[in-house]
Amino acid sequence: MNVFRILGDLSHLLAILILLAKMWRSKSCAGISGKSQVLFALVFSTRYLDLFFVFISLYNLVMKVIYLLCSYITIYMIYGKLRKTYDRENDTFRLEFLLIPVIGLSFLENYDFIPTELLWTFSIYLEAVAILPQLFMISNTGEAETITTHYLFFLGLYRALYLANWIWRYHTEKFYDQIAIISGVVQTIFYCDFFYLYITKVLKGKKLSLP
Amino acid sequence: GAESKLKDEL
Repeated sequence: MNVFRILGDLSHLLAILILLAKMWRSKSCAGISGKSQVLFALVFSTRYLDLFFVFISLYNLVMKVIYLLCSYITIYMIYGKLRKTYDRENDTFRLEFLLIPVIGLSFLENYDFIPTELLWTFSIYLEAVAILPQLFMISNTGEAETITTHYLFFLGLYRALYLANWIWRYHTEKFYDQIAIISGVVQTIFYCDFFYLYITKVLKGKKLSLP
Repeated sequence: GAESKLKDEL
């Protein structure tokens, strides 16, 4: 464990809690892509199955349980409690355009052709593209609530910090996880446009609105 | 690439 990974996990946890707080306080999930949240729940469900078979550390166990719980609560809020505020018309990204290539690539590029490895690989590739429906929705509506931009910022920052973690681990313990690293780079690149808007607009107190 | 080692990362 290193500082980049701890900060990355905390950034991820903060993002998830910001989203829940936004929905809880505003009693609305306007501007939130339910599709992205479904993909995140799928990422956690396929990656954290080892929860029941392998004990790595208390930290690892607790964080996995929190992520799984929060992701399902988030989906319950969007499609259950606050479904009247769910902006279905703007959340139109075709999930099959993400799931089919990700499933295909998981079968092609993996470390081992066994169920647990295929599921882990699927979750890594899926996480890289899971935010696309949310970014697509913002481009559809042309703007995003400020609290939503903070959610996206910490969500993007988490994997960027993981990139630093992999650089650190490579130099200190020759650790190199090619699938996770390449996927993490792609995932972070998808946020670059948003990061630019966040830093030039939101941090200056303006509202995030796309040109 | 690395083999399928213990997945200690989240």
